Amino acid sequence: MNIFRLAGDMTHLASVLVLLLKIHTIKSCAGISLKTQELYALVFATRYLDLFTDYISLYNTLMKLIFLVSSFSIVWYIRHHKIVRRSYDKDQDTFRHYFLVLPCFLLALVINEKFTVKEIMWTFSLYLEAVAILPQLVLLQRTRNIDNLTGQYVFLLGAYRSLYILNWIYRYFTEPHYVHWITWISGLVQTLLYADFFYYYFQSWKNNVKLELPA
Amino acid sequence: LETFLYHDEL
Repeated sequence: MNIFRLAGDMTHLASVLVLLLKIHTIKSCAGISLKTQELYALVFATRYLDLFTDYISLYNTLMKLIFLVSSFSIVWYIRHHKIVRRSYDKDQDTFRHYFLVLPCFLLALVINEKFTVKEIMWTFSLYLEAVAILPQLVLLQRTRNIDNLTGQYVFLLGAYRSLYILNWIYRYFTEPHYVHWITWISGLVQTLLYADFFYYYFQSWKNNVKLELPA
Repeated sequence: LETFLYHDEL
C-alpha cells in the first residue's frame, strides 16, 4: 500500500459518501444518473467476486464491502425510495448504458491477462468502470444548473482514478515485475474522460461561478 | 510457474 493508492481509495470513498449524503439528507437525486450508478454496481459486483475466496487484508475486505453495499443501496434509493425516486429525471438520463456492457464484455473475452472466469470478469469490470461515467457526464451537460454536491461527487470520482495512476507509476518503479497494461490503459482512458469536466470544474472554482458544462 | 494474478487493488 502506498500513499497514492490510500489517497485514491479515500477519495473514492469520499465520492460515495458525498453521493449518499446528498441522497439521504436532502432526499434528492437531481442531476444524478441512475445509469452510471447501475454500471458502478455492476463494476463492483464483477470485480469483487474474490471477496470471500481471496483474503488480502482487513482493509481490502472492508472497502470492498463498503463499495458494494453503497453502490447497490444508491441504486435502490433512486429506483425505489418513494421520495428520492420522484427527483430522478429519467427523461434526461437517456444514455443507452446497456450498449456499454456488451462491448466491454466482448473486449474482456479477447484482451485479458488470463482466460479464466474470475479474470475475465475482473477485466470486464475494469473496462466497464472506464466508461461508467459517460451517462453521468451526458446528464450533466443536459441539466443546466449542477448543484455543488453533484459536482463534488463527479470530481472526487475522477480524482480517485487519477491518484491510482500515480499509484501505478509508483509501483512500477518500486516493485519488480509489476506490469499491468490492461489496468493502466483502462485507468488512463477513464481519467481522460473526465478531462473536460475537470477543466470546467476548475474554471468554476477559480472564477467562483456556478459549474456549467457547455452543451 | 503459475503467475497467480494477485489483484490486491480495489
